Amino acid sequence: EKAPVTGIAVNTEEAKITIRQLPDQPGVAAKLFGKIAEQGINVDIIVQNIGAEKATDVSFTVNRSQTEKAASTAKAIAGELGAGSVETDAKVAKVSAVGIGMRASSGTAARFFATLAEAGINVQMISTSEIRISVIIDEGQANDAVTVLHRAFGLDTESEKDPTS
Amino acid sequence: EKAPVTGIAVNTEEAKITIRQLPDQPGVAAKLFGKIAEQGINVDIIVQNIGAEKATDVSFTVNRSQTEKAASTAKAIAGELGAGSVETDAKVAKVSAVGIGMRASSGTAARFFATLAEAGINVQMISTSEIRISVIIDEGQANDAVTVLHRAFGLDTESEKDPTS
Ligand SMILES: C[C@@H](O)[C@H](N)C(=O)O
Ligand SMILES: C[C@@H](O)[C@H](N)C(=O)O
Repeated sequence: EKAPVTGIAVNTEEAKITIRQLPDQPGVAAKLFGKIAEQGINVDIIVQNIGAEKATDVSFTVNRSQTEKAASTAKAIAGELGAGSVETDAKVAKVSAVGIGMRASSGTAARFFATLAEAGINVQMISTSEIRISVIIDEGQANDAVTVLHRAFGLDTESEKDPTS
Repeated sequence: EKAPVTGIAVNTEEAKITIRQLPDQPGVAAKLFGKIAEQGINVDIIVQNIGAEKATDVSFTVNRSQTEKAASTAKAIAGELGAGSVETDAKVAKVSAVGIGMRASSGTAARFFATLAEAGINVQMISTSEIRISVIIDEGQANDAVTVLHRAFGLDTESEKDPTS
């Protein structure tokens, strides 16, 4: 049986910016990420869940070296768009399970989350695709996360350094 | 210059389940997706943003044929975990821009969102990776989204049907 997960990737150089309560209408994400691109800020992941009552939160991660720039850009945009507060966390890491055809196996996601839970690691954010399950966790728990995930998926203990780092 | 986006994928057979206000502590995602896997429900994407005040929302999409099963499973779990309400929307579509090395180009995300905005399409959810920008939108706007995105990224008007459909 083909292994659903072929590697664990980690990026411990991330910072997360969250803009709370952006107006949930066309053009808002465009303005935000347009401004961010103008500022030469490289965005890694973007996560937005569906909002309630016409507003929603948007988070994105950047390389930690760009934390200040990203935070101030986000604050400027939040002001212009009538959003709520901006939160910054420079102590996060992104950990991912990578594989082909993981989608059909919701058991893979279940195992991924159960593995982190057993290690006492809180999952702050989740973003998945067919070939990748990514979570944002506390940077201090990144090493533990990589270790337990390798063990859970029967992988070599060489963690694959995320090319985004 | 290499084209950052090489294809537009669409899945118009999706339904979205959102569980509001899950307790934000280790083990919650594990229980939820463990139960979902047990029920044989195939999950496409999972999105969770960082919560406020010890709770957060988790959304996931499934094939529309599994809407009822996914919704009732989510409600059962929400009850057990002390979460808030469960929302179901069977009228969504997932639209994605796919490419290699998009991450370095936050201009790609900006163009993607601006293109949808100009067509009056509201972005309900966002989930990205280095090689894919995915959004959940109203199913009724999926055709427009695919058309305007092909045009914006200079692509053939043959949309690549998402293998998850
Ligand atoms: C919040 C933001 O994503 C908004 N819904 C938009 O379409 O731009
Ligand atoms: C909400 C859920 O993701 C929780 N934080 C967990 O770690 O399981």
